[in-house]
Amino acid sequence: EQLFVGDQVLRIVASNKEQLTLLRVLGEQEELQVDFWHHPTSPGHPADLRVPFSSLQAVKLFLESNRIPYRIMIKDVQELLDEEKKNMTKPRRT
Amino acid sequence: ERSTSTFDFASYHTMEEIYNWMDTLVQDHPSLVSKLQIGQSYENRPLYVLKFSTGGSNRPAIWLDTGIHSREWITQATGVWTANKIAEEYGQDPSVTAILDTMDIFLEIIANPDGFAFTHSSNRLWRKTRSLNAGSRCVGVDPNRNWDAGFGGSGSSSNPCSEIYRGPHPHSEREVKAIVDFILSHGNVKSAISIHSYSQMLLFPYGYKTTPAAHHQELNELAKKAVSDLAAVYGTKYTYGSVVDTIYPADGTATDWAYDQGVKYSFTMELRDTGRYGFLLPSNQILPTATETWPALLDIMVHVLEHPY
Repeated sequence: EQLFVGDQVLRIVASNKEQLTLLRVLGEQEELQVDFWHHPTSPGHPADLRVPFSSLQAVKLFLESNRIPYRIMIKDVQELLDEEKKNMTKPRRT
Repeated sequence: ERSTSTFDFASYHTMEEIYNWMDTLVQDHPSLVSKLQIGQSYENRPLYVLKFSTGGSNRPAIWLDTGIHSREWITQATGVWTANKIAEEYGQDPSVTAILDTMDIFLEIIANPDGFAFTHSSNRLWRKTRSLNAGSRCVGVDPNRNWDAGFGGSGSSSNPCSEIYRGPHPHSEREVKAIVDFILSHGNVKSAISIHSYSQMLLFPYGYKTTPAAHHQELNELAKKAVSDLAAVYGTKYTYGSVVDTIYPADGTATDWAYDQGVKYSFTMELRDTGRYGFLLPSNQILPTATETWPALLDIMVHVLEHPY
């Protein structure tokens, strides 16, 4: 089973078309293994990007150096998955 | 003895639990609900559809599907709750009774069973089908870019490793082809609503072109009413409009394909969330999400009933 320990989901709001293009380029870097949960559409609209723990530093550096604003939407994906799994087994037990 | 009344709608379930529950729903409502198999997935799992019908033959019909993107668990859970609601409300709610006295409703709860099984066993964030792509190490096709409507445009990808990979050709995916064949052979489907998550939107054609749909005005008005009645429940705000205007260009989508086949009332719903949990919506939001979605679905179904074509 694939684990997502330390993976984060960043909510990124591109301010202009140049930043949108940079975001799309970021999404195509296969080695980063990022996954757009919400694709970048237009300036001002949020894009949600799941970033594996191993790529976090590089991605945040890229965003900050290009002044692309973001916030952390999910701090640790695996924590939510563990919670979800716990909630699934609880009713079964009862 | 199993019964639908002991099923926990406020929890996420495995495919086996959902399929078992579907059988109990049919047992509990034998004169209203039946289960069809419209095909098999790539890994040969059955593609089950619940049929809600009070008789007649080839009546005008409404098609609903959930879970075509397997990681969007809130949609399959909403599909289960909605199936139960339709069955429970027939004979109680005047609108549901009027709809089913004239039309049939078809609901495919797990439209991508291979992907759904994979989210339970191996990768909770899997979105696509599980078909193998010749010449690539990457698996799967985006089942909502594989339809023969603007297929191959810039709103999808030719890269098998992309999450929006369109597939080798239109309807290459058995899960998509099965719905295509069903709707074409039925020939009297008047509305198709494909339920996704997340971002709280009610969308209608087109995604593959900027030209407004012929019925843009009517669809827009209907969407406006539906999202207003949805918001009235818990205040959840939806945006609405054509796919291309509201989100981005998207090619090869189910909604555009259905509309191009003459299914006038063709919508995509994007359920909660607004940017807190994304696809990992906690199970304590299943009931409020399904409950608020119901009036919007009912608005569309009543409009279809009242505007035969």
